[in-house]
Amino acid sequence: MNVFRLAGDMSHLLAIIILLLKIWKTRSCAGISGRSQLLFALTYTARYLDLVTNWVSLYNTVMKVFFIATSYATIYLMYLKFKATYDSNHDTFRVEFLLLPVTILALVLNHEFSFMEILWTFSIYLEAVAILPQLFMVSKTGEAESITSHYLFALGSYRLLYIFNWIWRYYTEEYYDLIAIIAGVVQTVLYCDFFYLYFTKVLKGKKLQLPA
Amino acid sequence: RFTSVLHDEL
Repeated sequence: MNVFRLAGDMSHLLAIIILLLKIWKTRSCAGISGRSQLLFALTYTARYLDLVTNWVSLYNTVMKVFFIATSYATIYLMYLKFKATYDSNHDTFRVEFLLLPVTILALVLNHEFSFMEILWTFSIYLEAVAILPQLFMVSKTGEAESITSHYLFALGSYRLLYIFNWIWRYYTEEYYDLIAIIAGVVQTVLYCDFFYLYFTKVLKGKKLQLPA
Repeated sequence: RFTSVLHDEL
């Protein structure tokens, strides 16, 4: 554990809390992509099945349980409790275009051809692109509420902080995991355009609005 | 055998 990894995890935690609070306080999930949330739930389920086979630390276990539980809680709020506020006609990204290549890639490019390892690899690749339906939704409607922007900023920062953690681990432990690193870089790059808009608009008190 | 690779990150 180093400061970058901890900051990354805290940023990830914060993103989830912001999202849940936004939905709960406003009693609405307007502007949030249910498809991205479904992909995140699939990501955490596939990755954290190792809860039952592999003990790392109490910290890891608590975080894994939290990520799995909150991802399903989000889906429950979006698709059941506040279903009437879900903006489904703007949430039209075809997730099979992500799931199919990610599945094939996981079967071909992995550390070991075993059940748990392929699930882990699948989750790493899927997480990298899982935000695309959300970003697609923002670009389709041309805007995002400030709170949604803060959520996206915290979620995007998390993998960026992990990249610093991997650099740190490479120099201090000689540890590196190429699959996680490359997927993490792709994941972070997908947020670059959003980061730019966040700094130039949202932080100056303006709404995130894309030029027509 | 499930896997021999150990992942200690989240």
